[in-house]
Amino acid sequence: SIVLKDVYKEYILGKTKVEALRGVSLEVSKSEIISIIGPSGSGKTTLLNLIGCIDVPTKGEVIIDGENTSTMDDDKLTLIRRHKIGFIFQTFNLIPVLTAYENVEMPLISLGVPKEERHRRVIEMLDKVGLLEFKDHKPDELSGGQRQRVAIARALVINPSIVLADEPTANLDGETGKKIMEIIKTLNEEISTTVIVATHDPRVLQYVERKIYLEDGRIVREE
Amino acid sequence: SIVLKDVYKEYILGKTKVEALRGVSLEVSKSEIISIIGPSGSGKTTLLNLIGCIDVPTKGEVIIDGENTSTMDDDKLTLIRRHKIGFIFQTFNLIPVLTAYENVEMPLISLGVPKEERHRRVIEMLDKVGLLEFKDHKPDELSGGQRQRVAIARALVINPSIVLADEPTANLDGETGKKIMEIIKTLNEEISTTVIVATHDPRVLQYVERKIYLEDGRIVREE
Ligand SMILES: Nc1ncnc2c1ncn2[C@@H]1O[C@H](COP(=O)(O)OP(=O)(O)OP(=O)(O)O)[C@@H](O)[C@H]1O
Ligand SMILES: Nc1ncnc2c1ncn2[C@@H]1O[C@H](COP(=O)(O)OP(=O)(O)OP(=O)(O)O)[C@@H](O)[C@H]1O
Ligand SMILES: [Mg+2]
Ligand SMILES: [Mg+2]
Repeated sequence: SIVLKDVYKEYILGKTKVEALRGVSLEVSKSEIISIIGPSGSGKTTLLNLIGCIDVPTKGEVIIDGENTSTMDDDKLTLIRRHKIGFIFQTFNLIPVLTAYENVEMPLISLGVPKEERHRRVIEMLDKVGLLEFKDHKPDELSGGQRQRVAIARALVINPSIVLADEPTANLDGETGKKIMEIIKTLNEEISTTVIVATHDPRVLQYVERKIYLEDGRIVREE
Repeated sequence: SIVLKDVYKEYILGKTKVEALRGVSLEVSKSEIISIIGPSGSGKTTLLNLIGCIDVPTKGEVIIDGENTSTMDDDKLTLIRRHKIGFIFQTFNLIPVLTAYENVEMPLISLGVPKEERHRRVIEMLDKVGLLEFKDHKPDELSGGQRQRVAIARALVINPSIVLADEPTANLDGETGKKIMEIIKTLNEEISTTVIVATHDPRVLQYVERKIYLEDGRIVREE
């Protein structure tokens, strides 16, 4: 489960202060599928980065499966990220010198998965997102939506217990976007993966059980 | 006007050949607003890159306002891009060391616009896309949708005669996306700008007069 207690995140820019999150409290139970909805700049990515242990709050607590991450050291945070969290980044963050195959394989190498099993799982995941034909392309030899699908495949290949998806269908047509949500839904049904999706895409919302509305760094509504 | 005559684009990847466009013919009249629709990987970005003189076809001709660009040298292509074309890239292509203000200002500097007029036009455009408050942020200090809006502002600030928009609302919520399309529509009404939008977003399509459907590098339907 994931608990946020009165979380603040500030960025300092020269003399100005940007308050990206202002007192966010939230509870997400194991195997829930929820979405974070809100205007551009409202704090969705910042919120996901805190839950994903990529960043730490200025104030308040982020508690993942009973552990308070806001006071952990970098090594501990790295372990949580590597083992529990599949993060689909808004800007993909692919490694430019590696092929699609190698990008997807990387987290399995970090987890010490043996070579044969890595190969089987990477091929299966690339096939699921429709990229088998493009496995040897580097990111700059792929379309925008193909890069997005490499980022998705890389996040999901570890069978994570938490998926954080930052606008995962932004560059995908309706059909392909639906295929991705079906994969995520199946993960949720088969291994109880908790899913938090930041999205502007109304088609994603049909898969979501609870909606959290963010505006100017605050939760303004839940349904 | 824009004319494509039997255009092919091939990429060579080691021993394999990727046929991104396979015999595309298209005519777009001055001040038309058209969209290119199609699945991820179908060739939309490749098509826009050819029209935008960022790349040249493997076969066939691209004719912009009566001039055949497929046989021009780089200097001539650069002149056309700088003076006529406002390109909103799918991957934004912002300069990381420049602020939002400076990124938007760059094309006006290239065109020799005097300092006072540059300032007035950059401020006006940043205001229109809702980013005035963020003008001194660098790209890594902006949200995904804010970066997208800097890319949009930079493309439109030159009052281009042709706008090529590659999924311009991918990272924007409905309200902000609508604001952007209104700006583009106004440009079309006031200075007869020709607009070609590659998009997956159904909300963009309400602004479009003609739809071109692309699949596997071919036009399969027009409406
Ligand atoms: N440099 C390259 N080398 C090899 N193949 C490439 C290269 N660039 C693009 N491709 C391939 O060409 C095809 C068309 O790519 P393009 O970027 O035009 O698609 P798209 O319609 O814009 O897709 P999306 O909606 O995902 O952005 C894709 O299958 C892609 O893998
Ligand atoms: N490093 C930074 N320095 C200063 N301000 C920042 C920084 N990173 C983000 N911000 C600001 O924090 C606010 C929230 O950003 P965030 O990326 O969380 O928004 P978002 O909801 O994901 O937006 P979008 O839908 O456009 O992706 C924005 O106004 C942004 O400009
Ligand atoms: Mg974001
Ligand atoms: Mg594209």
